[in-house]
Amino acid sequence: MNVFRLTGDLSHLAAIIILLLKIWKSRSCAGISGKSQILFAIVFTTRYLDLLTSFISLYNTCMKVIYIGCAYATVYLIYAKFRATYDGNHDSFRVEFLVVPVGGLSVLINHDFSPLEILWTFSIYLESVAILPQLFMISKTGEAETITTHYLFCLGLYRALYLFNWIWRFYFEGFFDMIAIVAGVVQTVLYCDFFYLYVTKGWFSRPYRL
Amino acid sequence: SDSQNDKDEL
Repeated sequence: MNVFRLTGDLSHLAAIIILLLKIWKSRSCAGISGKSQILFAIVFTTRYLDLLTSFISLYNTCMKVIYIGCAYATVYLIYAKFRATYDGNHDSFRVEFLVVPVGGLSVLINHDFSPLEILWTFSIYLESVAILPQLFMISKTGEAETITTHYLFCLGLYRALYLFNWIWRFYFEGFFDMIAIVAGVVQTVLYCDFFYLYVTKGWFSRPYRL
Repeated sequence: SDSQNDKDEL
């Protein structure tokens, strides 16, 4: 554990809670892509199956349980509790174009050809692109609420901080995981355009427009 | 091996 890893995790946690609270307080999920949230629920489920097979640390277990719980709570709010406010017409990204190639890639390129490892790899690849339906939705409507941009900023910052964590771990522990690193770079790059807009526009205008 | 993921990360 280093400072980049910890702040990355906290940034991720902040993003998840910001989104959950935003939907809960406003009693609306307008402008939020339910498809991205389903993808994140799949990401956490397939990655954290090791909760059932191995114990790493109390911190590790707690965070995994919180992430999974919040992901499903978010999906529940969007598709059940506040379904009437869900903007399905604008959430039109074809997720099969992500899930199918990612599934194929995780079978082809993985550390070990075993069910748990392939599912872990699938979750890493899927996470890197899971935000695309949300970004697509924002580009389609041309605007996002300020709080949604804070959510996206924290979510993007988390993987960027993990990149520094991986650099740290490579230098000080000689550890690297090429699958996580390449997917993490892809994931961070997808947010670059958004980061730029967030910094130059997001802090000063409301509502946020692309 | 060193390049194997250790599953400690989230």
